[in-house]
Amino acid sequence: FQTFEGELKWKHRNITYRIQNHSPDLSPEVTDDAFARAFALWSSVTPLTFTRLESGDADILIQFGTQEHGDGYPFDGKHGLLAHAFPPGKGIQGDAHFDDDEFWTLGKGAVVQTRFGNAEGAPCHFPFIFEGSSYSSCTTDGRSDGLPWCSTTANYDTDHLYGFCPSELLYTLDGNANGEPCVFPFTFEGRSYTACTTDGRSDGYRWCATTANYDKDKLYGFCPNRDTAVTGGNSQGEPCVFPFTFLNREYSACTSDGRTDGNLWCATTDNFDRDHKWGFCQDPGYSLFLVAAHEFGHALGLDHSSVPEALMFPMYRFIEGPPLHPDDVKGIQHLYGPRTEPDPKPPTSAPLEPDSTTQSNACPTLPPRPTGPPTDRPSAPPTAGPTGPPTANPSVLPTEPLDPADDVCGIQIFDAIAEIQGQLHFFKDGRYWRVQQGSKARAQGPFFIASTWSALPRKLDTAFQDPLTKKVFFFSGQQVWVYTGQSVLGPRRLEKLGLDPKVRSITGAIQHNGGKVLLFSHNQFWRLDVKKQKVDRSEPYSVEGMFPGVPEDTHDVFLYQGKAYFCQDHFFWRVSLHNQVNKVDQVGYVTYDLLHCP
Amino acid sequence: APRGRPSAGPIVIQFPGEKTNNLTNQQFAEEYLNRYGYVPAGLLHRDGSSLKHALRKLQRQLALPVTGELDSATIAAMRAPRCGVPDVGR
Repeated sequence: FQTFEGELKWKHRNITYRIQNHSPDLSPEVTDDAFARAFALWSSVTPLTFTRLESGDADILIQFGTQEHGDGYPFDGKHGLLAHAFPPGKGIQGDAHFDDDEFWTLGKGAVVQTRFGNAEGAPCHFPFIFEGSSYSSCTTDGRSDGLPWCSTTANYDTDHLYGFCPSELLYTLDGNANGEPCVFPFTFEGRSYTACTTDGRSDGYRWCATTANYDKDKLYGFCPNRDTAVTGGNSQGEPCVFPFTFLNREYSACTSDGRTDGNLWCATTDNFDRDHKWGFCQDPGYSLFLVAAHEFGHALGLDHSSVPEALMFPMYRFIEGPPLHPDDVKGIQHLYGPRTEPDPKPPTSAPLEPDSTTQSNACPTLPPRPTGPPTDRPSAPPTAGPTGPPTANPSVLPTEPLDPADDVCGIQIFDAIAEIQGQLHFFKDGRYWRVQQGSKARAQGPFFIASTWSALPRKLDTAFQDPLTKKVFFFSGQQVWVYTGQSVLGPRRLEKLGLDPKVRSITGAIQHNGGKVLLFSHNQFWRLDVKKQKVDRSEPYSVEGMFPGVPEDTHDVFLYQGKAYFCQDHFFWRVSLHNQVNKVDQVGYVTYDLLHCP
Repeated sequence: APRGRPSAGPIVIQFPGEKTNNLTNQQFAEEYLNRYGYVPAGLLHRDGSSLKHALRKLQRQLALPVTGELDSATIAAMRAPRCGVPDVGR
């Protein structure tokens, strides 16, 4: 072992520490527990005690940061340099800094600790079975509120044990909002934000407001990374978007193409060539517990050891057993002497990772930290959709009492109607209902649009799902949003699609073969190339010329089971598109014929 | 069948937001030796013996075979994840 030049050490035994911020990679409970266990290693062999302070001056200040983070010793992005700490002393001396471009885990991949649910905060069990399908990451399937969840056993269908996964919709980190979840949309410097942002910051951390108006309320928190988030790159915290285009090739999985270091990466939009947004895919990560234990060794006065098995050896090595080597013990006892009391003080919280040997079966004893009033806590278990693939069936209904606006059969004119994931969706004033294809059953709903597609406004004009990419396009006024799973691109202006700025709204859409979609605006339409996201030509076609027999000014057009529906008032004109001949084959009522209302 | 273009080898690009890392092993090693305290900045360029000396020091510290050469084991050790506190000096 080695000590620092001058044998720097603390002159007192009751060492204090303060955790200044948290990594978005881990829940605060897991982070705090890792630090507490790391300190406990050293207190178990010395007379030192470690007390956590919530505020004020502490001997050891713990901080996550990236690149140049204020001390003149910049971090270096992902991998390489992981953390550093200063030897004992005043001011910055004794402080420990962790590079947040690393992926912090307990050494064996993402630690997805749940909150709420019915599994008492147990970690996710991956893979798990839900409705017969296997899931290797948290999912929003089976829910209408957009909250990612996971099963905490291998089979949700049999065990029904679940919890909610880290998400900005569930809680925030640090900031000044006491961990309250994000509120979307929120206003910052007059602009509306529908997702976490790094705007207004230079450190790359993603944040959100926890009220609708940051400019007025100044309440904010940092967004936890979802389990699907990339690390590093220039899109920290964003999920991969598959497929994505890179050098004109399409990728449906993480790749090391374009790199010499073999690290897997992905784009966080559908086109790297265009957007240049990317990040590293998840790997086993680095154990925060082991790295912290090493750094705290420095903070107590130990320099690097030349014993490869020692914790104070400079290189990172994942081990599952007790990390202190006799060399480490000799070193720290050289500075502070051996422990004098017979029983080492246990860590301030129970280990999440018993003996650092297990992860997925760990059972935390800390209760979840409250993040708001009890009514804010999601409490309904994930529920199976009635039929069809699990991904399309959010089925938890809003909890407010039924009011007339909730009665789908009382609605004469819908804002938009669209077939999404094989189900007909009816949108109206921030809510939607859905009807299973071929089913004569009543519509399910209402569901909140904001819960399923949080970026969207209440009033939609049109929606459609591209059959090839499964992307869902939403139009409202002169704006368009494109959803790929839970990730959203937009809002973008209609002009970006090559439409004339005079086009005030899109009133309907019909998907065609070959990646083309007809976009309608009242009596005219354009052909949109979905891949290019551009209309073919600026001159619109006439609806009358292509679809004879439909009313002149329809307010909604959609495709359902291969037929086009043109809506006016509460009627529809159904057009058969077979054999290149467009012919009206039915006129019916939206309410009775499509919604099966009595 | 149409013949594909002859392969020019894998394309490597500069990813936005990522520091250029196209240093040669020699340049990388010099930067590493300086960063972790094995040699003061700038001294390596005066003569080759200082590099050998610094490498020997590093190899002893990292429990590598002491060759004084920039061999593959040494390069691999230098590229491994580690603590940012210098191994030598303050």
